[in-house]
Amino acid sequence: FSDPASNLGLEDIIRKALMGTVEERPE
Amino acid sequence: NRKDILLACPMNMHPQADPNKTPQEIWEDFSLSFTPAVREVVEFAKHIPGFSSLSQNDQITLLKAGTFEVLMVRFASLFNVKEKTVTFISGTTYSLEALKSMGMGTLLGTMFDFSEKLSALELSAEELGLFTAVVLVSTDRSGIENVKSVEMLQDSLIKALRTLVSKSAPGDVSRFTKLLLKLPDLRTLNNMHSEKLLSFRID
Repeated sequence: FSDPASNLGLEDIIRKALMGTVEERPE
Repeated sequence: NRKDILLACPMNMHPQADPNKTPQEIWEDFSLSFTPAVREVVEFAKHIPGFSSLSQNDQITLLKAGTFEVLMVRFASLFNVKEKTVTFISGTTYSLEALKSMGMGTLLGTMFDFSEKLSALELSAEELGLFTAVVLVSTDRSGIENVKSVEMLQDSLIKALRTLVSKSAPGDVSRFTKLLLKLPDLRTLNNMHSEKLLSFRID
């Protein structure tokens, strides 16, 4: 499977969470 | 026809999409639970001793490959084997028959099998936490730069898990083996899940 998880934007969420740059979206 | 959109993942509110919602709105509803769940996996990983000393590439690569396997362990209890039901994130419970009549199939059945075997091991919270760490570092290694350091981390976590499991059930030698045998089960589940993901696109 080339990169199925990219369909969900998984890497973007992971990168932001790892770098600690969590968007301030209303939870 | 939006009425027929099937949302198989229990991190959705319900298995059937609200016909009045656009695909974008359906996706946004899903990401309200999916995104925090992924962030939680990342926070969990940061607390695994040794994980943060891996290279950033290797941390991201492991997390990309292993997040769904970790989520399957984390949400295994949503699949109630005794009752033959699945509880979606809204708290609403659906029977296996109902979900099958909606079109769900092998992945659902395989998830039930996994949930049954995992709960049969009756892991403590500590054992489950350490097992989940082993799951993450045992995931697919494609794209890993420093395989040696990942293997060393995996080794130390498996040793710690063996010590913990044998301490809580000294007499039951097979318990640890059964636990490790969950890893290939999770890989199969993850591959099946990846197939479903391939058919899903967000633009």
